[in-house]
Amino acid sequence: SATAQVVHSAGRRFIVSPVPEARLKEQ
Amino acid sequence: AEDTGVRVELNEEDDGKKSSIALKLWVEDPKKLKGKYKDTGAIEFTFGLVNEVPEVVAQEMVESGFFLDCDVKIVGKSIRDRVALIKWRRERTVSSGN
Repeated sequence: SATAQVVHSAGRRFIVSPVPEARLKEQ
Repeated sequence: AEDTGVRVELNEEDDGKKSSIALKLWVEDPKKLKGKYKDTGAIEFTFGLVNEVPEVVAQEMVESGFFLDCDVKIVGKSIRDRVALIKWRRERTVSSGN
């Protein structure tokens, strides 16, 4: 499971992870 | 909440006390976005419930390359709707406890 981290210049950390399959288009 | 095509969910249990909370955002329906969306996956981030503005976080996502500028409003609205729900649930929990 590949994850990547992006740190914005304002200091916020965004972590990119796989989309939860079971939660895609639940409706 | 309106179906914006962008899904925002809690990424941790809400104990009702923390001032910041972990959220996870991903695109369910890229057709609802105005700009071309590059499928990067889900974005995990922490949001300050007391002092942060959803649209500012959305702008930071744009600047970080996750979305195009034309979609900043739809991303901001998606975060705002989820944050409103979290706050509403907290208020309801507090008022039912009193």
